[in-house]
Amino acid sequence: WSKPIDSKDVSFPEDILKNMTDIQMADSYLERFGYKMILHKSGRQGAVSNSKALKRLQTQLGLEETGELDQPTIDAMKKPRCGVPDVRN
Amino acid sequence: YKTFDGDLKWDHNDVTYRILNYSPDLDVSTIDDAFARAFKVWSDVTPLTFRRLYDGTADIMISFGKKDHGDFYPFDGKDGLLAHAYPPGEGVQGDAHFDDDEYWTLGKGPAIKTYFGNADGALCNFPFRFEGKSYSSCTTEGREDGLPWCATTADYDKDKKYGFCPSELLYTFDGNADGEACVFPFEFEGKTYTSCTTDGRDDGYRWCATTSSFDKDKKYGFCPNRDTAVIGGNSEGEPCQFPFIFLEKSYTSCTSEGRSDGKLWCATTSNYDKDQKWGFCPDKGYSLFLVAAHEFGHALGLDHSNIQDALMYPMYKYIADFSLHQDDIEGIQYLYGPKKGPKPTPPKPSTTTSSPVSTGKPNKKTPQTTPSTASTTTPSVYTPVDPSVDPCTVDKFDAITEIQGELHFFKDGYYWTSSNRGNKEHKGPFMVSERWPGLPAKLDTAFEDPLTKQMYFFAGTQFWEFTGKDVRGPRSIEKLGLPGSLKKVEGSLQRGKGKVLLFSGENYWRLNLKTQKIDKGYPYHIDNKFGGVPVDAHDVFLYNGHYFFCREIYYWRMTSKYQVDRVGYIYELLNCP
Repeated sequence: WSKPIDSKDVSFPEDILKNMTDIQMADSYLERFGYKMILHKSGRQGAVSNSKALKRLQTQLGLEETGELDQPTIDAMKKPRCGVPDVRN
Repeated sequence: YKTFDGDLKWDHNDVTYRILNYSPDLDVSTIDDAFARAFKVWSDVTPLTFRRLYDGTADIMISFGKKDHGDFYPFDGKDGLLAHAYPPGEGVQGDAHFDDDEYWTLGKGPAIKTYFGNADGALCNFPFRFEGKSYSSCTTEGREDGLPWCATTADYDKDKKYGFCPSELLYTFDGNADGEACVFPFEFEGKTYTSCTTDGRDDGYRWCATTSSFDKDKKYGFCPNRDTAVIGGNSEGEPCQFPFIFLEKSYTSCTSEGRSDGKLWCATTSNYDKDQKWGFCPDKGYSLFLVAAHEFGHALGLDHSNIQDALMYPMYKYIADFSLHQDDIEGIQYLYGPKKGPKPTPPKPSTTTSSPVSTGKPNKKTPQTTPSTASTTTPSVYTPVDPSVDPCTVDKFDAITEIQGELHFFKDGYYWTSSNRGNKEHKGPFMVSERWPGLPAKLDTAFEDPLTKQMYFFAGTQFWEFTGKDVRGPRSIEKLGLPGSLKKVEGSLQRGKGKVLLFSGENYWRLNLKTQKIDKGYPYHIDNKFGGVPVDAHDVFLYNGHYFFCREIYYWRMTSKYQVDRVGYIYELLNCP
């Protein structure tokens, strides 16, 4: 019988992808691709709530608009993609 | 679909592009081809044409880079962000950047194009059998010079088809050494190197000197990745080392242990705990063609679409038989309008990379059992046309060429002539055998030497030279210095000073008519000079100072400055009613 390996996360040198929590990852994703900022009529930029940002993302990606960080949204965020922001302010 | 604010677009339709550097993952011709096909996706549905520049500033500057690569948008290592591009405009606008920490392929795993050998540049076939053993990567078994090779069919022992795999011992790319192979050992800043190194660079690219001393000669090139090389990490380009120790346990294959993202990795020395050298194991990779087609959409003015099946959807998805989604077509045609002229043919599948390379062998030993280099040509079966047949109904001529100011159209032993002078009605059919006795009915190309007025005809692997009715030949095209594996010469362009370009497949060679030898340095890919014409043209000829590239019933006319200025029907040239 083989002995199970005790898994242990390691920080690999030069590895940019850090061991982030899903919430941290979502925060960074929403910001990077433009979902967290909104342009007001006055021309000033402002941040929107995570829930609003998530809804914008879910609309853009054709996902169910729950406004929550559900599994389909997390999966979509982890997919390889183009670096051009989805929302431009 | 969505466009950028203000509907940013190019104010001209002849868009230029330049490839600034290459990725070590794929060979240069595969990358050139992927980009050319990606542009074709858009030129097929718009009036846009794309011309490649080799120096100066192009509208779309294409480059590979890693992490911080010169703009404010760094890449993020393997996976995650794959590429980005800027909307049309001056400076960095319009440019496309590709993350070279990705594993660039054609989307279906290692696409290892071979060099030399006897397989005409075919891809490796994994797994293959050699002396009873199965190989799923390139091997140096059977050789004493360390050159990795692979079979291009499933069984080398049976088929004897092979080629050499990319390695620094075969060639380098970019740099200043014209693709020369690495020389080991070499000296750099007084230190001796026996393998490619990233020393002296901060971008992580592996390089080598192509003479024994970089310090003295300053000659260098970048090392292509071997198929067994790891991607990213801190050992890009090095092979996995099995077994290796990780957290005091021994591993004999790639593992995802230690990672929360599940990606497979390996150590590149025997002990990770001690050396901390590692990289990701090769996977299917990302299709450079698909990613480039998406990025070029941005470079032309399209923003991300929210239609999941559209090319401009922001997430990557591999599609084997790609065709542009209606949403993308509507988007790009909103900016540039629809294509005028003949209807486009569907784009080729994204996996075609079979352009032949020059065959032969490096000056080193072949695998233990020397493969045969003999090639066979199966004669083509054809049905002769009825001489009463109207040439205006012929859908594909065998050859077209200008002889003494008149265009000649050849088909199955007959020919017709047309001229844009005097009575413009076409004449014929005439019997080829009456004017040029001894020629086969099926010709591939023909041309007149403008200096001597001698006629040259090519059919299959043979050619004939006519002075009036006096014939010399047939002789083998191999005598001219063309590769023995070449099945036919499909087109020809007279270049003055006794030179003629001969076209076959996606490549062309320059023939010196005086010495009757191909000039050194050839072949070149058609895109090298003739951007914007079909790379699968079955006839190429010179007429009235223009270059004509034909596919089926269509022609692409190119000026002497290499700009496509007209696409039309062959029937126009025949002066059909």
